[in-house]
Amino acid sequence: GEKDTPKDEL
Amino acid sequence: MNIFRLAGDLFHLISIFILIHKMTTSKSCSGISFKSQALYLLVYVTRYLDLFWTFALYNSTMKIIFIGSSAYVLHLMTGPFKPTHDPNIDTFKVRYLIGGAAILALLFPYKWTPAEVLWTFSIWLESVAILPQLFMVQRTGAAETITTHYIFALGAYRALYIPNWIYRYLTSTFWDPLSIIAGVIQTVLYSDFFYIYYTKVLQGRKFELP
Repeated sequence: GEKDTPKDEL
Repeated sequence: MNIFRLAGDLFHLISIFILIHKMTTSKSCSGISFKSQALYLLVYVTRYLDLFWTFALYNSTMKIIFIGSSAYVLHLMTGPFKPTHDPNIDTFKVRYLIGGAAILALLFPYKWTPAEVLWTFSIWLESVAILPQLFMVQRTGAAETITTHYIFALGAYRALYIPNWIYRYLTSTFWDPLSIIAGVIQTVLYSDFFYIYYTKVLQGRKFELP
């Protein structure tokens, strides 16, 4: 899966 | 967004409401660990720096609420309710928690940029930030029922992120191993508390450690 996290979680 | 993460964030808000409600109605912060509350402010400040360069209504609103409420709690504990705060039972050595999180953040961030390293630090710190609070309950051997509801809601918030991560992995191959590992550790740290909470508080009895 994608490792780069878009930081869309709190 | 999915129902699990929404429920988790709701539990997070509920935990903050319970805490502030308890402190303002009882005019006391007895049984609450100042160290854990200070760690939470550090967690939010280091994680939500992206408030300055990204905007999403839901996320930005929640980030401001979390930072503002944790600062307000610290204000209450160092200001009006300071007389009810007993530092002698809040003795967990947070330097090891901060140090450990900092080392992990420097060793294994997704990228070696300041924002990513601080975010990683925040993720690891949050996973252990409840330890001073749990340690304080352990030492006193009991806790006010309202305090156990606070700790339960706080634990439930990140526990609900686990099905959220499973759901996101299955539906969109979204994958954030750092958050998942730290989130699982965080939830496991609550497990004995959850057990006592379930067997005692939910049966209407006082929260007392065996």
